Order: sequence, then structure tokens, then C-alpha cells
Amino acid sequence: RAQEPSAQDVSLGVDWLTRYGYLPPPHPAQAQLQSPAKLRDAIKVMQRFAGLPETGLLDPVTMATMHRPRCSLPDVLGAAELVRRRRRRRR
Amino acid sequence: YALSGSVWKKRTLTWRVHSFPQSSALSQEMVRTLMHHALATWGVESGLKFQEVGFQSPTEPDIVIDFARAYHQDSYPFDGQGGTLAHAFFPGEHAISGDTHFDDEEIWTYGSKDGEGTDLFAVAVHEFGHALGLGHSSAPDSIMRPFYQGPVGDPHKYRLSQDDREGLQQLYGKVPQIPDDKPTRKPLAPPPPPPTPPPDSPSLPTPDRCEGNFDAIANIRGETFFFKGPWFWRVQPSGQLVSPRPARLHRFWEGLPAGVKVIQAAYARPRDRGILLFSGPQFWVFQERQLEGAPRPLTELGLPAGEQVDAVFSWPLNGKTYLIRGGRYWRYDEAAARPDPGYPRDLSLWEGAPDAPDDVTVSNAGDTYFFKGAHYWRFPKGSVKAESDSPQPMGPKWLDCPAPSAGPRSPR
Repeated sequence: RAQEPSAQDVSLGVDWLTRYGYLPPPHPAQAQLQSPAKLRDAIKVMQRFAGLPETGLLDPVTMATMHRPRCSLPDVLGAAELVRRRRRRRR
Repeated sequence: YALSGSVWKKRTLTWRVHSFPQSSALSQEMVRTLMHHALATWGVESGLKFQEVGFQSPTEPDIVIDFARAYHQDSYPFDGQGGTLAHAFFPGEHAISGDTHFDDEEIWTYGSKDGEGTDLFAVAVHEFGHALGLGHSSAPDSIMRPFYQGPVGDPHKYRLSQDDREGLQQLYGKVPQIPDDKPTRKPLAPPPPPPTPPPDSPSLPTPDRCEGNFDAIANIRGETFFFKGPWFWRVQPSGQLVSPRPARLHRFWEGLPAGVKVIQAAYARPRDRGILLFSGPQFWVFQERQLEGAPRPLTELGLPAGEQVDAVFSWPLNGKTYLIRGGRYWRYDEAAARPDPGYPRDLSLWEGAPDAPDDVTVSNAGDTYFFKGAHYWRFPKGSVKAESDSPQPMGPKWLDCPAPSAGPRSPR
């Protein structure tokens, strides 16, 4: 069983995922529920961008990657058109 | 690949390195050369042309390149060495669109063998991808991957991956392929010095917003526009300055004749959301940013032939538009679309208001603000009597400027 991430790692991870567009910004009035499935999907997309195995877990290598040098801009641009080669290949 | 949703309409973009790395081993010449080649990497695949302009150029470059530290007046403060390395702004009409910022606390290198430092060419190619409208990509060989992947080799041999080329061509179309046309690259020689403008072209330093003395001020769609000469600043409803650098008047207001050098007054017309810009005895009507029709005479709004205006504002309380010249004002009924009879009247009816104000506008909260010089007079919502503590310095409240008593502004 993969080692459970510490509470601090989860908190840092969620902050990082929110900053780079993988999770919606928190809304104090809605305190929108972040289902574990949503968090897992967000982690998988981040792992794809980082070229990591898409485990959906905040495992140590994923946490370490969040500290790697990078561009400041978000990775997921909200409504922007996101074209995946896979979808194009299927077409 | 991912598209940001914005793209440059033109195919020749100007650029300039506005500030250089303070502590890098790279000379300014080498920094300019690497930027030149990083842009050329995108140019050969898209037909886009990039022109370096010097500091004395009369036009603001589309892509301004800065090396900055920590908080540098945009929403992406840097974090010291490591972490975030750089960012760029997507295409658009804002002054900051296309601008590219590198963290000056990184160790910027070129062609370092031991992987020491951060390869400036590789990061520059990535960031210029954003400046042209690309978002981040998850494709394994894309330069647009969010994480730094190390040097990409020799700048004049480097070619974009297929994923990046496809994203770029979505934005700017394919380059017409001539049979023997291979993307060529000039040897890595420093680019020619930026062309000096012809001696007679005026060099236009951008004005200092903290001096006040604006030509016109208007609340347009909730944003406050501050016009000065051929420039303007925008303040968002949150009070945040869109950019400390002004935008070009004629580049934003499409169709505004080049002969119009100064906007004397401006306001947004409530009934059809038209935006009226006044200059001399005429005004121009815009819908969004496009000019609608020919210029109109001020006589249509009730002023005598040849008269001009200092200030114009529309008062939501009574649906009337006030046109001020010196110590007098005329009034125009927006609903009836005709001037009110019995004008001009004396401006002293607005108790406490300064004569010949630079302009007047109504805030999103409904208060009326008279501006003159570096000060404003606030009239609470529905009142025609200025607040007792008027005037106040406008810089700190409106334009992110230091209080007037503070010492000279800190260097950039």
C-alpha cells in the first residue's frame, strides 16, 4: 500500500493543484466539497503534465515534482480549448 | 497542446529587452541574441516576423522582456531561485499583453555543459509560446510542458516539436511551404542593433500616472479609464491597476483618427452603452472598441458651435448628461435624446466643485468624482455638495501611487 501522504503534504498539494488550475479556487461561501475522486483526477492530470505514472495519489515522487522549477502560468486554462492528441488520434 | 483563446491579429510583432539580468554571466548582447533566436524559433514555423525596437522607438513594443524579482507589479510574483522561473502574458490589447518576465534571481546560462543554472534559451522559447497564445502541453517532447526540462541544445539548430508546431499553426495557420524551403536559421550572430527611428520621429516617453493632470477620466463598463495624451491606464472594479504601463490610445480604440491627439472628455452613454470620446468641437461614438460612424458635432448635445468641453459625465440619479466647460455646464436628456433648455448654468450649483475640471465620472458605488490636477472632489451618491474633506490626492486612491508627501518614487 502506498504510504499515506501527511496532512501537510495534502494541504500543500491541494494549494499547488489549485494554483496551477487543476482544482477550482476555493469559495468560502460554498466550501464546495472536494470529492476524493475529483482530487484523484486532478492529481492524474498533473502527473500527465509532469510525465509521471498517473496513480492519482500524492505519492512522494509527485510531491517532489511540485517543487521542480517551472513556468508560473497555470497548466489548465479553464475554458480554454484543450486539445489532446489522443482525442485527435481517435478521430 | 492547449490554446489560450487569444491570438495576435498582426503578423509582425515588435519586441525589446526592457531590463537585463543583474547578476548573470550572460552579456546584454548575448541575452538579446538568445531572445532573437527564441522568437525566430516560432517565426520559422508560422510566418510571424519579429522586429526588435530600441528605447527611443515611438511605439510601445508588443513584447516587452523584463528580468524582475519577487513582486513586480503583476499577479505572478517570483519566489527566488528555483520554483517559478518565468511567465508571459497571452496576446491581447492590454499594455501587458505579450510581455515576458524572467526571474532575475535564477542563474541564467546558455549552453552550460554541466547542467548548472537554467538555460535561458529553452525558457525563452517556452515563454514566447505563451506570448503567442499557447497554453501548457502534456505532450512528452513539447517545449510547452510546464516543468523545466533542461537545455534544448544549440539555438540555431533547435526546431519545435510536432505538438508545438500544430498548436502554433492552429493559431496562425501553416507557413506556405515552398519546395526547397527548409526552416533556415541565421548563424548565431548577435542580431543587428535595433533600428534607430528616423531623426524626426518624436520619442514619446510614457507619462507618469502619479502626476495626475489627466485629459479625461471615464467609468466604462465598471473600469475607470485615465486618458493622457496618446496613452491611457485602466483601473478594474477591484481598484487594481490593469498595468502600470499605459496602453496606446489608437491601438485600443479602433478607428479613432490618428489626428486626434488628446481626448478632452469621455463617458459611457447609459441608453445604448455607447462610449463617447470628445476632442475639440467633436465627439466619436464607440461600441465596445470599434468606432461607429463619423465624428459628431458638440452642437448635437446643446453646446454652441465651436465650443469644446473640459468634462462630461452622465448622472444615473436623473438620467441627465452634464457637459462642463470652464465654470459653466450644459445638460442633455439621454432618454429624450435632446439638450435641456435654459443652459448653460453656473457650475457653482455643484457646491465645492473646481472650475474647468479635468473630467468627472460616477463610480460604481454611485458617488460623483470631480478630478483636477492631482486631486479629486467626492460628491456622495445623490448629493450636489462636495464632501467636507475634499479635495483629496487621487494617486493613492485610484492609481497605486505613493501619497504625495512621500519621497520621490522608489526606482523601478
